[in-house]
Amino acid sequence: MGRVIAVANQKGGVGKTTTAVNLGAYLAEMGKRILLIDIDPQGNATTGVGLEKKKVGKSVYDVLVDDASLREAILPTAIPGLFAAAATIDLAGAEIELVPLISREYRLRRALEPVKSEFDLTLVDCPPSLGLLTINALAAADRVLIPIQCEYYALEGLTQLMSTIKLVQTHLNTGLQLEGVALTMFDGRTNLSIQVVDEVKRFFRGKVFRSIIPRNVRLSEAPSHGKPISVYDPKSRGAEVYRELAREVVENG
Amino acid sequence: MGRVIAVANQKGGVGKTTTAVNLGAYLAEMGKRILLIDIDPQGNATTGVGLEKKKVGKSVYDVLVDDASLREAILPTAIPGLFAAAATIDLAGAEIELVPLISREYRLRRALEPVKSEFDLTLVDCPPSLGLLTINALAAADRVLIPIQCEYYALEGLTQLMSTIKLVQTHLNTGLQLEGVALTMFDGRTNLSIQVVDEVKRFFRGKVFRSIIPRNVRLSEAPSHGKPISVYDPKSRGAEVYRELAREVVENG
Ligand SMILES: Nc1ncnc2c1ncn2[C@@H]1O[C@H](COP(=O)(O)OP(=O)(O)OP(=O)(O)O)[C@@H](O)[C@H]1O
Ligand SMILES: Nc1ncnc2c1ncn2[C@@H]1O[C@H](COP(=O)(O)OP(=O)(O)OP(=O)(O)O)[C@@H](O)[C@H]1O
Ligand SMILES: [Mg+2]
Ligand SMILES: [Mg+2]
Repeated sequence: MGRVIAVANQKGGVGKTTTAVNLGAYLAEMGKRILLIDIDPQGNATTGVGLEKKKVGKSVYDVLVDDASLREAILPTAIPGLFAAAATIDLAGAEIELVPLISREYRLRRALEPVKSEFDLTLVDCPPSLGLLTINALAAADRVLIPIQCEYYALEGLTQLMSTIKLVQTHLNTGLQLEGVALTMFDGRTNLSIQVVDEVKRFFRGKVFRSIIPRNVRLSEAPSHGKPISVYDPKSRGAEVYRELAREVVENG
Repeated sequence: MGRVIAVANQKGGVGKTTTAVNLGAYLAEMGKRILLIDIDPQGNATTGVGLEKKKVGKSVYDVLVDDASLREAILPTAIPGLFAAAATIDLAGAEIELVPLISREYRLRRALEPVKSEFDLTLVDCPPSLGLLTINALAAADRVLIPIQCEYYALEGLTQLMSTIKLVQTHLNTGLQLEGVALTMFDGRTNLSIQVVDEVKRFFRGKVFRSIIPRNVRLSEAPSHGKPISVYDPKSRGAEVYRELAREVVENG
């Protein structure tokens, strides 16, 4: 009960949001009570679960910078069991506004304390950077799930990401562990994808989820309808594999 | 002579690096003398033109934070006419290290002053965020080129990006103009791509480059060989369209 998983990777466009939204939706479908926190100023996860930014009361910005209670920022989504705390455009200023604040790395961790045990799992969707927003997520998390796109450039940032995780483990959150690596946008027709999979399995020996998410256009269409894939097209290849990934996360326990 | 173009978009994985590297390579092939500056801590553009980070003398970090001269950081690449200033892993700390420094937004602009007129064009590859590194690029640039992936989530951040550009124009760089919008990873088989193209053309009336970059696996393979597409596979569909885009940029003058 009450585990927190940060979905993080500073490389852009690797499937962090797609993984956080669809994993959250399938875990909710399995009967779990899930909280999805969007700390990316772009607010893609907020849109991906169908919330409208203009209708949001308190946002993640209010929680991190103005000390609003997280409970006030939690909204239900159209998916039973899936709740979300929304990101709004003012969050873009938070990276710099947090710098002088006291205990700036622990703002999310402290905000989560009173609510996290009311959920089976909390997922935090991170922005593509290793700044104070992602640091807040790593400092608040029990585990970190790393989506890695099956592309060459995606391999380059891994050493940097792992050294940031080690820094957080040493200075901010000794209990932080690796939940696993999720390979995304796999295209079996290209050698590149196969080479990247081999490389990642060598680098993260034993920590790569069996479910490899294929490139599937239905996954990129779903957000334009404000729906996770479990609602938009549950029979699609992308949906099937995210459902399997959710089972693996539950098995990991 | 001496124009500076920032390649920027805080949405991750939209093709900023792929555009900066390949546009730079084709402009060099047309006989221009091009400087590519990598200010993304991931250093993908540095790898994309075949430079080895371990062999780099002075880096962009040294220039921005320690006031090293940019001239010392400029290296030739394997492509005649294309030069580069490399990003190294220490650049990851620059966002926070720059915050207390005097004239922190103008570090790149001041570093470019003495060298930019020796090049026909300077391209700056930005990280996927709107922090001080991207602000430095926008404050130093004459123009900004915005790659936009033909995907739904890529539309969400545009208002935020445009308001940041307006902020820079008002407070840091009144001469900054929009060079244009380059649509990337277009997949003609999906309705989504077509819808996004229509939407972007409406939002940026008249500022969208005619050349629409198709999704093409050869573009994502080239970086693993440290080569731009003009060298790796000049007959590929991706190469042809980047060559056309280079012609359009020259026409814009
Ligand atoms: N398996 C997939 N198949 C096809 N498209 C995908 C897949 N996963 C994600 N996408 C699409 O690719 C783009 C990038 O994915 P997403 O936005 O989830 O990545 P991200 O890591 O969250 O990006 P950012 O770094 O900007 O936060 C999106 O447009 C998304 O819809
Ligand atoms: N037209 C294309 N067709 C196929 N693959 C592409 C294309 N353009 C870019 N890619 C691949 O997509 C991924 C994302 O592109 P790229 O790294 O250039 O984006 P970016 O905006 O620079 O990412 P970041 O936000 O992390 O800096 C890379 O693996 C790249 O090789
Ligand atoms: Mg995202
Ligand atoms: Mg890049």
